[in-house]
Amino acid sequence: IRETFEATFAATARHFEEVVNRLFPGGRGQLRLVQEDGQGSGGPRRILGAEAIDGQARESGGLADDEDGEDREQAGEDATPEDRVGVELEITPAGKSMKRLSLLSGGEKSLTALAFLFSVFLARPCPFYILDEVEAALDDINIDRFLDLLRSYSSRAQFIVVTHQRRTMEVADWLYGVSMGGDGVSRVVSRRLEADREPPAVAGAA
Amino acid sequence: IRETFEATFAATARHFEEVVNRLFPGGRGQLRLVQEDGQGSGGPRRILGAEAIDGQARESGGLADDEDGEDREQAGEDATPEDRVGVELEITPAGKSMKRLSLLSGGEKSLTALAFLFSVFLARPCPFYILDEVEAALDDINIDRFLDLLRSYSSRAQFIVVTHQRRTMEVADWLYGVSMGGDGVSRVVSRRLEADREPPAVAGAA
Amino acid sequence: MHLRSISLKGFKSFPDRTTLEFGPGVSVIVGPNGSGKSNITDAVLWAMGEQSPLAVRGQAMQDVIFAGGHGQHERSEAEVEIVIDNADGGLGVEFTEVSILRRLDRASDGEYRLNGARCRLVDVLEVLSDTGLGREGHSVVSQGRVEAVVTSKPRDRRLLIEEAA
Amino acid sequence: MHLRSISLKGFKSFPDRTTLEFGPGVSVIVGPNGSGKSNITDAVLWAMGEQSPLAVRGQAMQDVIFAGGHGQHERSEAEVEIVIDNADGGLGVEFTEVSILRRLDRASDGEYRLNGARCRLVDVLEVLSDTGLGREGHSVVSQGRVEAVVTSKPRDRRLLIEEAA
Ligand SMILES: Nc1ncnc2c1ncn2[C@@H]1O[C@H](COP(=O)(O)OP(=O)(O)OP(=O)(O)O)[C@@H](O)[C@H]1O
Ligand SMILES: Nc1ncnc2c1ncn2[C@@H]1O[C@H](COP(=O)(O)OP(=O)(O)OP(=O)(O)O)[C@@H](O)[C@H]1O
Ligand SMILES: [Mg+2]
Ligand SMILES: [Mg+2]
Repeated sequence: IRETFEATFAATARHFEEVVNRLFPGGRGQLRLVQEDGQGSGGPRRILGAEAIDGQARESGGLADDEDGEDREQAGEDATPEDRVGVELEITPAGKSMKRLSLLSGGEKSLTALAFLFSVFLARPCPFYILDEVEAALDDINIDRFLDLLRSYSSRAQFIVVTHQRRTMEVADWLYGVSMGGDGVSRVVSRRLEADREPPAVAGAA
Repeated sequence: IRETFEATFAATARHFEEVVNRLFPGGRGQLRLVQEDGQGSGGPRRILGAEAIDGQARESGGLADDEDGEDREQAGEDATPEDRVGVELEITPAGKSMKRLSLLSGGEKSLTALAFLFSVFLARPCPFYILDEVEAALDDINIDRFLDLLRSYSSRAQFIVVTHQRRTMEVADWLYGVSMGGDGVSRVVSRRLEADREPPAVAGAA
Repeated sequence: MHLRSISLKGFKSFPDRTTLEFGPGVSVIVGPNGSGKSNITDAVLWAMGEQSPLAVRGQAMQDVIFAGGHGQHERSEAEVEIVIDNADGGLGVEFTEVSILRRLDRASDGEYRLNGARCRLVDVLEVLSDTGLGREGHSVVSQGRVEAVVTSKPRDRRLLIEEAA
Repeated sequence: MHLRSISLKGFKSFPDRTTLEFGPGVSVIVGPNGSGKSNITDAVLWAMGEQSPLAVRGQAMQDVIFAGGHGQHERSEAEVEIVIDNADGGLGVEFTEVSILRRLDRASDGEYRLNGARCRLVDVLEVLSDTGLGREGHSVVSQGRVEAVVTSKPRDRRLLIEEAA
């Protein structure tokens, strides 16, 4: 069943606020729908906030069925192609006042991105995720927050995580060790990390 | 005294081969001068190799004084603006056969970049360097190789290294701890790590 | 629905057939720099129909074919097969298991197969659509790309949500 | 010749004057995510005359002025001063110590000072030229930028060497 963009956005926005609370304790976050100017120079204009979508759905009654809903909001302004609609991220870590995304630190940007990805996951889970070194910029405390979240979601989807960090290895149910010999050939050895499961199979060169 | 590009390039290329031996044991690396096509589509054309520059300097006798030397090499071909000249990096980690830079792993790319930067440093040291999380993609073994090199160069230049990794902290002569309170204000505390020096001074808010 | 296995042969640093089987929960792939971990990530993207060589760190798509090593001759073609468990029917096809295979040789001849039957790229994309898998989605985050969500334009994030919708 | 000190006031997350003094050898700056480490890197780049707000993660240059926090009002201007020890004369000026100061307020009025005397940007760049310091050089590697050496065009690397030459 194909859900509409609006419903998915609303669910994602709801989850974003909760996930941000867990990754940025004391901080706040929000998603907004915005209309981008053609030149990009004027900056995006806000057309809908996350709460507004839900409110509007109740008002117009049929918003969830109408993919052009956000354009009706613009009636009377320039006709705007639907593809100018964008999702703006706003995040305020604890104690800070400014929200310019670009000024965030490397770790804060990674955490914000992970919060967004987890929010989309909570709204519409994919069957599996492959995350390659996504925690590279995180300090130990933030890696732990990320890993706690990951473990709590792992009953709902399969997560395959590539890392060179020991902390991340500790949350594995299944572990795959890759090595390369002096011949430029990769080899993989695997083992399970829970006694009550079959070890994952890795077949090397036949 | 302003050294010419050619002399600096030759020295950099010489050092690059040595530094690569230390960061990629068993691997090889080389710098080449190339001429880039205007469209970029044909790929860069090789005009000089590192050995060739030294050889040419001996032949023409005055190459080191002539910044247009490499264009004389092109005599008879299309007049090529000097700004098309570029420096190509070639690196072959131990046991591997292909040299496509883009296919290197994250850690290998970082190490290659660091080898290049250290090579320019050895050719023409700057008074100080600020390196912000340059080891983020490196595993522990490669971090150690990088730190060994850094320590060996630290008598010739001052290195200020920003990191969130403990291993890197261990090579510090001076350590600065930055923290942020719930008010969005950064504070710095410092200490020396050798008994025979004065501690570095950090003055907080007056 | 989950990823059951991936099998690589001639793909990047995996010249001979290597198969990894995955279970539910959290699987962690570890190893030193340059050992081949991200090559596995690339293989999954590639099998799901990735069209840009840049997305798998190549400049031409043939770059993914094993190029040889010390005492190892190059291979003439690359093949990756991923098997997705479809017991819950989420993939919109009738099979309980869906295998997607992609092959490419040095002459740039290649093919896709769904459960062993030759098909076109659009057929693979069709099967993956509505799951969020595949390149427009967000289910694969390549090395160094996580911050892209924050640095990208608002309309790119919208595409991400639309793909999941 | 080495960096002796950096003093930040109203710059990013340093609303009140903070001064760090550096010695020879290896100095390591540590701290949690978001604590302010890279803001110090940005301050050095900025004091040396960086013209692009993007290079210090802003969108307008006023973004570097402290914007306030919980219980902290915003500041009206940002100021950074770096003092370079020039005992070996490498900076091509007669002073044994060279101080470079840069200030900017919210009306976009700003100034540069060399050893306390007001000057223009070109004067600062002049003093720094031939040392490899400053933005075309390679002496400052910002967070996330180290791989740029490898992913950039050959002619960009040439500029790096020329700057050092
Ligand atoms: N077509 C190919 N043939 C042979 N080897 C290849 C090919 N493509 C890539 N490689 C090799 O694979 C290696 C990169 O592997 P990969 O990116 O998977 O490493 P990684 O384990 O992710 O490392 P890191 O921790 O540094 O990210 C490179 O050294 C490269 O030489
Ligand atoms: N003008 C400003 N006013 C107030 N705070 C600011 C300003 N500019 C940046 N900041 C804050 O500084 C923080 C970023 O600091 P910085 O990038 O130095 O962190 P970091 O210590 O390098 O962290 P990481 O380890 O994650 O890289 C951000 O949280 C941002 O909110
Ligand atoms: Mg990798
Ligand atoms: Mg930082």
